[in-house]
Order: sequence, then C-alpha cells, then structure tokens
Amino acid sequence: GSNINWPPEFHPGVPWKGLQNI
Amino acid sequence: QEPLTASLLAGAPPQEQKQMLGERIYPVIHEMHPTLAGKITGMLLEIDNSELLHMLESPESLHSKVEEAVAVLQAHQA
Repeated sequence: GSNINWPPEFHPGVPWKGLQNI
Repeated sequence: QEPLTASLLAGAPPQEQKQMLGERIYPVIHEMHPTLAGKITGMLLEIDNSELLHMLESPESLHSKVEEAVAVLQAHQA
C-alpha cells in the first residue's frame, strides 16, 4: 500500500531519523 | 562555514553523516522550495553520501536533483 509517512522530513538542528529502520 | 569533505564525513557515524549532509543541503533546498524543503531533504538523504557531496560542490546537479525529487513527491501525494 502507499506509505503516507514517506518521505521522512528533515529539520535543521533536529537529529534525522530517516535511517533508523535500515 | 568550512566545506564538508569526504574525510570530515568519514570521521562521523553513518547517522551523523546524513545529519551533516542534511544541514548543508537543506538551506539550498529551502531557497528553492521553502514549504517542501524538509521532505525534499529527507528524500535526497537516501542518496549515497558520495553523490550528495558531489551535489554540494555542484549547485547545478543539486538543483536538478531537487526538481526530480519535487516531481516524485508530487506524484506520490497525488
């Protein structure tokens, strides 16, 4: 199905979680 | 701000490497697409670090990648 949470959003100064599931 | 180099990146853990790259490309993307900058940056961070470094040195390639990402994002949201 479609992933409505994609893509992970980057915010400056906030640790990016995009790679957490790799 | 000193340029981000491959050796500078290599000294950081993988998650931190993406963070460092994101902090550099986000301002450029924000200039182009203020409302989508966070998502576009998130998409581009899925690209190999070596290519991201190249994109930082080559604004033209970064810009074309950003436009690609916007098209993908809009198709995804449609």
